Amino acid sequence: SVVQPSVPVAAGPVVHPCPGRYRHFKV
Amino acid sequence: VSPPMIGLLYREVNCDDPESEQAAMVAMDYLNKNLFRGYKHALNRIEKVKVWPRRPFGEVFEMELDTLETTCHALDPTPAANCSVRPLVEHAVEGDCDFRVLKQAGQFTVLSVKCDSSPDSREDLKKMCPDCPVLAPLNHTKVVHAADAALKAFNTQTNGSYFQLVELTRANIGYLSRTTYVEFAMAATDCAAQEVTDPTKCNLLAEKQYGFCKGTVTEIPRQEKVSVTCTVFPPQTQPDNSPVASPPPATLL
Repeated sequence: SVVQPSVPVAAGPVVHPCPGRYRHFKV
Repeated sequence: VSPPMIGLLYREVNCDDPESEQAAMVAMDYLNKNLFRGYKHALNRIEKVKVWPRRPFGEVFEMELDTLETTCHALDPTPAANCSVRPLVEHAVEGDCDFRVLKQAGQFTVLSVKCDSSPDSREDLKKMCPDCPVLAPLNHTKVVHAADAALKAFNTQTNGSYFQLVELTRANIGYLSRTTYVEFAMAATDCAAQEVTDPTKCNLLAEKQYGFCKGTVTEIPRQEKVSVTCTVFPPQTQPDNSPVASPPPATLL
């Protein structure tokens, strides 16, 4: 078996697919 | 219990994905072109998107959109894109809309729409702006009187057609209940404003002409001061006869 050596993983941006951005303001 | 595999039928799309935004724009355009009362709305946020496959071709975008009321009345011919969103200090009104939009051969078509609208809470408005007047009930005696007085003032000053009230759309009662502000839509009749004796005998013109007014009635000792500003729109065909993105029929609730 081949084992991947431990590689530090950079924390990526958290993806929030929904809901989307406010175009005006939050009510 | 849900049928097995049902969760795998649709694909999720990022709410800010260009494809979602394109579908939302078509949906908002459809909504505003088919409104006949209240105010035009602007897209505020795409809340949720599910894309379902459609047989034999295409996909259906099931979308939840948050909208905000603009300052343009539904009968105002100004394109919705040019209408300002009503600011929070004027007691904003938001809409929650469920749309089904078909995408076929790269074209989006609205299949159905259902919207509910509600004003921002009084508490939130007062927290942000303690002196801002909140929306008043449209059947409030002062509100109804203010609209009648403002319309009467307009008809007294005009040399054209006599205008009838179409709908009262917005009102607030200001400081110490002395000032009442109203917004309303009106329509031209076949009577001349300066000659009308019995307004109940006046009929709306075949070629509809609408207007939109903002009026204020201020109570001063033993009398009242009325001011009104109206915009009369060019004659137009009725909104329900206006051309709509094809193909019909979509459901509009």
